[in-house]
Amino acid sequence: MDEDFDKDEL
Amino acid sequence: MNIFRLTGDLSHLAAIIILLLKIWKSRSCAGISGKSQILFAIVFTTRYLDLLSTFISLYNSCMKVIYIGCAYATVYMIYMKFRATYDGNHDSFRVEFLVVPVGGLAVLINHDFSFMEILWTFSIYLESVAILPQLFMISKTGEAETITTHYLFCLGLYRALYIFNWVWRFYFEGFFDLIAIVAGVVQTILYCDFFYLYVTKVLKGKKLSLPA
Repeated sequence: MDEDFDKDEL
Repeated sequence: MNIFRLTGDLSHLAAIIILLLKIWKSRSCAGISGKSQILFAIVFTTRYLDLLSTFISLYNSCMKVIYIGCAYATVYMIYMKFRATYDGNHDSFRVEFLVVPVGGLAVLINHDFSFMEILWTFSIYLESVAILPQLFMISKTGEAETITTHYLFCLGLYRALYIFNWVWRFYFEGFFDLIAIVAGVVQTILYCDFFYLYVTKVLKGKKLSLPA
């Protein structure tokens, strides 16, 4: 699973 | 960004500042679990390594720097500056029972088997249980200072608000991250017992004391 998880959460 | 995430972050920031000021002004860390604070410092360090590589926004970078700075300042005050007031006897939770399983789980269940992604997953899982030494310490001492309960309330509220943020993002952005959601729900559930005591006692002006 290599969805693009945008890590914009703190 | 949505209102739940913003208020969640501000609640988290409030918790961190409340704790820092409590220790600094009272020059005492009595009743505070140093182990939980070390775990939080590890959580922020492993999650915010991207500070060096990715710029998301000024808000994002500033908050990360503040969180990491306050976390290490708190650990420094507990174990160095005011170590004479640290209640090590009651801060006896075996954190290795948290870190090892969480580390194993992060290697097994993650979105991508890469170094940064596993570190991020580790920090998400660790954060969900990082408060356990603090809750354990309160159960052992049978009480908590009122300011400490306000700290815990803000800390618990932050992740509860994040759950509403994830619901919001699922409906309006189609975004969801199962790992963060499951860990966030577990984290919030761990506070339920405390939330009940906080609402029924502290908000009524009583001191939080547990039947020893």
